[in-house]
Amino acid sequence: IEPRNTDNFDYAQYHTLDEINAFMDMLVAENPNLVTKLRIGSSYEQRPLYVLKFSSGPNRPGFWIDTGIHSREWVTQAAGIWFAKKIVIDYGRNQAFTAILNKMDILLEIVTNPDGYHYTHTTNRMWRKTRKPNPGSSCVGVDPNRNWDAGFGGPGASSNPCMETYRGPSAHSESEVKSIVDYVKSHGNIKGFISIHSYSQMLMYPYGYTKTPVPNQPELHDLARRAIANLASLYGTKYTYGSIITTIYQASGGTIDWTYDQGIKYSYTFELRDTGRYGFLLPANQIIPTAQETWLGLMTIMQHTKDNLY
Amino acid sequence: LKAFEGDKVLRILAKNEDQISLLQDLTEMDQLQLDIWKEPTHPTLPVDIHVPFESLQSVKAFLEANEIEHYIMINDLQALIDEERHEMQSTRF
Repeated sequence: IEPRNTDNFDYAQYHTLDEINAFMDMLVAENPNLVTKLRIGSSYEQRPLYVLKFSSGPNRPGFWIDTGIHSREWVTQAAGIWFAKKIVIDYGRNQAFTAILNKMDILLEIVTNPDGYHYTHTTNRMWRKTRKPNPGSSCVGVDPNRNWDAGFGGPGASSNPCMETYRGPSAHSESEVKSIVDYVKSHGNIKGFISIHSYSQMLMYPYGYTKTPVPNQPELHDLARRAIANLASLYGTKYTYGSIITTIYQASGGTIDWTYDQGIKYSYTFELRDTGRYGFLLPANQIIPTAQETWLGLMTIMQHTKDNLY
Repeated sequence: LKAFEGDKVLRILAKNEDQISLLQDLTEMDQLQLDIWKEPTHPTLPVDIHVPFESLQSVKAFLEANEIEHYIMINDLQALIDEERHEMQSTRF
């Protein structure tokens, strides 16, 4: 039994790739003046890479959000679906959010690694990487969060194709990554970029590949502090925050290091809920609370970006 | 469909940098086929490791020999995956 519209969609459940694609089509059909579905490329297995563009007018700066670059982190794709619906509900109803979308487009990639996501549903629930074979190795896939041209090949990524943090043969070798790179470059006016992962309850800004602080560290640090305070105001979920390298570990070739180096000042990565009980298998009844609290953190960052366009 | 029967996920709480270093050695033991969910980085952060059933004894022995605090976060990974799958299927109908 398939939902006939996005009001009937079950946001408190995990969904297959086909169901998520159907959801996106329904959302676009229901909101033709607000939402468009862009195809920014194809995955290794030729699945389309879709971005939902929420726009209330032409020629706006963009604010990027992606979920699901690591396929087994199912709560992130599920949260992305919830964000998409939240955006169409709140636009025109919530004053603060309406002001944001009246000034910036939101670009939301719900399933950033569709091959991996499909694989988690059909073959291996614990799959994290892409699904491209590695010549000369029986091990498959690249960690798409080590494949960016930002300290690529440095410490904090593996050169071994059998490791979960395998960086790939070269920067942007993965079409899932290259498609975003090409889109971000061609757009040319993205002002905020948030990449969402699970699980650790962290909000981090660049860098991961070097201990050198980013020039905007004081502003990014203070904004992160405010974002996690807002996030915690709903259910009391405690987050830590800081630069990637000081908060968690050295990681080269990461997404937001590249976006920051491209001039996108408000670059952050979220690590969603860690209950200490389920890891990547967060029960579906926690999808909505997780998405709700994350949205508050996102709102803080989006508002600040809107108020401080550069 | 890959099965994870009897696999456990351990949450490991290192006390100091020495224990972190030992855990880093553990994660590099390829023969154990560990899936590191959270890497050992510093003592303030927990380390989560998915341990295949076949490696459980070795990992437990390593942790106990080095007096590294740990507990079972997920007792049977496959059971949790089955539960998740069952819930997805049942709500669909």
